Amino acid sequence: REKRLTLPPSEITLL
Amino acid sequence: MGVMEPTLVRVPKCASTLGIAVEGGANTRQPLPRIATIQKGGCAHISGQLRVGQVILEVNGVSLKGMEHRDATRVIAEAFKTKDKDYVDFLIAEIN
Repeated sequence: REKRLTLPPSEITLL
Repeated sequence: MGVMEPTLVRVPKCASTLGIAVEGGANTRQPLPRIATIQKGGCAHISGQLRVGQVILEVNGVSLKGMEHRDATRVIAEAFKTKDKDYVDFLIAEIN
């Protein structure tokens, strides 16, 4: 759970 | 993570853009690519089967699991670009 909290947000790509 | 039963959605290439914004990928808070927005006038909007919030499990049979954002979006872009098919198959799932 702690690991999950430290994951960065993702960028968003328009396709 | 509760993944509901996957659904195969075939989106015809009926417009010049696919028209989806995708977020997520391996090593992010959103480990599977998720449809963030659907653009009016794009193939996804016209075909009317994809929804914001759905995650994309496979594209033309290629699993996106474990792929980082850049690679997953490249797979989607290449599936749209290839002239081999006049559609893109998405295996999508709703997330609880």
